[in-house]
Amino acid sequence: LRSAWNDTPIKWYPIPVGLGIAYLGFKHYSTVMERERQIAEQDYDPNDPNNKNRRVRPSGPWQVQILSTLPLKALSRVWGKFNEIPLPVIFRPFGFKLYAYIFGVNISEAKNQDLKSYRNLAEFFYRELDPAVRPIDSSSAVVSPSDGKVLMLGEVREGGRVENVKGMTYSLDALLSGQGEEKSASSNPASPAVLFSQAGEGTTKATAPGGQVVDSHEAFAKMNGISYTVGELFSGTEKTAQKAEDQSLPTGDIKQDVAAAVGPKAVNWFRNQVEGSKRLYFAVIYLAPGDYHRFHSPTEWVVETRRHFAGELFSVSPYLQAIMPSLFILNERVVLLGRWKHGFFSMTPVGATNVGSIVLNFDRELRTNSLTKDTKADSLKGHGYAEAHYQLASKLLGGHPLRRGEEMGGFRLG
Amino acid sequence: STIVLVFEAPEGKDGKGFKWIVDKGKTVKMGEAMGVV
Repeated sequence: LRSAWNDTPIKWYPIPVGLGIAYLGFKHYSTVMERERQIAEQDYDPNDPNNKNRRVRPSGPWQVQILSTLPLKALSRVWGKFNEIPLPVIFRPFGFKLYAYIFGVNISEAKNQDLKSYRNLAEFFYRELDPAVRPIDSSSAVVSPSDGKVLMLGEVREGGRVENVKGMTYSLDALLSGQGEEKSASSNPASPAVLFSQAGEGTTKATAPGGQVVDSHEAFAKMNGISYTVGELFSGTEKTAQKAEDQSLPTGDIKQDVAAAVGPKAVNWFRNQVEGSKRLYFAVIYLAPGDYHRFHSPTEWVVETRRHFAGELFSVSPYLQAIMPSLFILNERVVLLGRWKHGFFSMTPVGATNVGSIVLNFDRELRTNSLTKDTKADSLKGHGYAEAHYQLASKLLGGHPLRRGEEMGGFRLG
Repeated sequence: STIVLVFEAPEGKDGKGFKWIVDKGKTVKMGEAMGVV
């Protein structure tokens, strides 16, 4: 053995690169599987044997399983860094025109037509448009926040579930607040309709615009010393008139009296609660790689809260959305919650592998697709998102006001 | 990337309330009308 050990010459041979890559792939795959196993063990809650409130996991066919083993966020960051490499000036016009040809970009709409001035693809990707080519419709209630394709739209069904089209099914609560399946749709307590539901059966309370808490079925106008029920208020003067005789209430056209007594704002509010009930509506807009990637405000609203979920960065192509339920709940996203004239309003930009960085012009603190700050903060807090409030932006409005068509931010490469 | 809008609006019935004026699958431009009340 000693002579074999000493006398055998050592020769070095190159191993095939593919073998090396396969080894790294296997190593990463086993690490991910081990981590999932540990998480599963930690996640198990004896009080919740069916794991109803467990974190959502990627589920779907074999493509999804393979994707979920890839280091998507790391790939996205590398992709971002790669696209920030300055390009040679002489190559830029040709390169960007080739990109425009492949992805259908209309360069003539860009605000800055000098292609040599874009130092790299990341800058060209985040180009601005000439405002004249995107007139903002002023007569509608909601306009499109960006260029793209409407993948889904409709009304949110009972239980907060978004309508199931081509496999895109997810719970509203999980999307906006990361809570589990069984939560009710009333994730935003400030909405009047939600107030009604929160009080439980039979005893509903409502907060009138003036801030007084009243029972919606008893006396709405108590706050001004006049005793009217909601039903009497709007269901017809006959019934009310009788009651009036009983309780010596004023007769005649009671609506005018009420409006004068409590003010038009309160009347409008209750008319909405009784005559025009509210519904939750939703729309999903997909931005293709060649689309203009800045997003704008779809209406006049006030953003009150921002919730940043540092999730995964699966591709959000329509194909993957169709085979991967709850994709939007898994991906990195920034949920903006606020209100508009009809009540609750939210807008959620969802990142993807190639565009993992979501930027908000009015929120300098937000850092998405960042290895350091966000993910650690979230895990420390344990509820999966980093929250910020914009009350300081405007004390009077309680949030950051946005006008229809106003640029809010955008998606950057990587 | 994708943008999801979820909002509360008056129920669309009898010609009143909120109504979408675009369809699924339609390509939209930023600022284009999507829904009316």
